[in-house]
Amino acid sequence: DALQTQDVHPQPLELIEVFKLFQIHFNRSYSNPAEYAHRLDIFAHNLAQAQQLQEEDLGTAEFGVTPFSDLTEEEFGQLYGNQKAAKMNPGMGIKAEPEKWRKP
Amino acid sequence: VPSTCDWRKAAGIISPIKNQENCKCCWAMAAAGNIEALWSINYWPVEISVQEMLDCARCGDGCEGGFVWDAYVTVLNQSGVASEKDYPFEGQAKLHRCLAKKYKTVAWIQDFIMLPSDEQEIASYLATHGPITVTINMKMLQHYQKGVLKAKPTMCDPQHVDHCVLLVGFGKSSIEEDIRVETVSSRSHRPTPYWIVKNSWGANWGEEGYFRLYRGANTCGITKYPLTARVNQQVEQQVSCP
Repeated sequence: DALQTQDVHPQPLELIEVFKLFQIHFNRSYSNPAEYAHRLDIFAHNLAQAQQLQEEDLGTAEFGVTPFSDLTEEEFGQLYGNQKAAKMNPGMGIKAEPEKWRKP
Repeated sequence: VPSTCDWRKAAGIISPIKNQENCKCCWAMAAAGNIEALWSINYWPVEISVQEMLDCARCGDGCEGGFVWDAYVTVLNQSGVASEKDYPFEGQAKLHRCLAKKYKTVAWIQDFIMLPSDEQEIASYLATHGPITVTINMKMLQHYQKGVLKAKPTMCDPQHVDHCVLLVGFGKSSIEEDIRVETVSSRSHRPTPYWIVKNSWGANWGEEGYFRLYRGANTCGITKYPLTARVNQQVEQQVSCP
């Protein structure tokens, strides 16, 4: 850990502690110090993003650290987004015809 | 339409939270949750094979995304679906390795339908028939922890829907919850209506695998593709949501 923290961009100690807890809680490890530093940067960005969402949210939702806090928005979309559904033309909604399926 | 509905309160209807891991198969997991719930409401509890829906789908690339209706068509083409226990989820689709014939069928469907894009109608169907699948914009879920998510269309584009989930109920926020989050006096309190949504990112995410989305403003495109299978024979049996 000491080696890792020396190699990252200057980050507040508090953030590094929060990131360490995130790693423990979600069982995350990174292959090398460069990757660790990269993920820590993304984590810091995402915490700021969560804070922004918290300020803009109109409901009672709470935003913060999640299992996806070390992923960029693009990575999150690529890993979990159903791109086929997203690419579907809005005018091409399919309506099933129940009667057709009922025929033997 | 009742004021609240939560199918989780009925024992054995909602199967445990699934985890799609690195496979983009939300469409199959949402469809499986829908069939499992309807089968349990109408007959007996089952947990069905998501892996079969991936391996036996027409295109065979189930971990690269898909549509809920692809899952229903696969179940119809296979004349049913095996159990999760017999044909377990492996986190990756096996091209041209459909093993459906090897296992006993534990559930099947008659057909599937798309409901009107109207939240009141969706709530009515949910309360009287069972959980249904929807496709939403998942952007804000990356940072979601708990509570009712309410977003403007500029923050969560309702036209760009990219994640399939299962609606299992609806309700309204309590005064205690609203007061905890913001400065609301009991006199001016207006409860926030919400949907209860089952996700497929494991029980460690959100509210033990679930989240709540504001109801009544097409938040994140929830009304775009409301789909459900039907498991009954000829006569539509109406049930009552707890």
